[in-house]
Amino acid sequence: TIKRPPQNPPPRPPPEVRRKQV
Amino acid sequence: GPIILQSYRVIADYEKNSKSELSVKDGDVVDVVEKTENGWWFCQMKNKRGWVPAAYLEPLDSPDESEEQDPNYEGELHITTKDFTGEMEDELDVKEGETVEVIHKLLDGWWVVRRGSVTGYFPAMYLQKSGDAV
Repeated sequence: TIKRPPQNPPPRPPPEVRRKQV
Repeated sequence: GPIILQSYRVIADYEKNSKSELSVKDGDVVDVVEKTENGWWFCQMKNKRGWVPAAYLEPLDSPDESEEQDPNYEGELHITTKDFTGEMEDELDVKEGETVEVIHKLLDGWWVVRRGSVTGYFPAMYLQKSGDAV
């Protein structure tokens, strides 16, 4: 069985990744 | 028949913050078992399993192909289920129980939301479609 996902929002993408997405 | 899981490449190190999460390193390859709209994806890597933020993953076979839905500029009405104060400038501060318009449902669990004349990112986890039962 799959556990419930964490109850907090996931972190935003790290800055180096955000640059890649632009 | 067999269930074929999608493989994703990890694009930045992620250190887990709770027991149900999985720590991964840049370049790791994981199989995604379940995707949630909240931006947490349940992954397995060798004999380990846990939740990983979708923002840290890109499809192994087609890294340039976007899986994102198109934005809906008319906005889809949602109610906020929790007070939220943004930590970044581009995040929206909204109290619980407010009505907002969802413009873009992003896979990373941070949706583009409009409230009045202000637009910003808001956690999908704290949104409930307007009209849906609690």
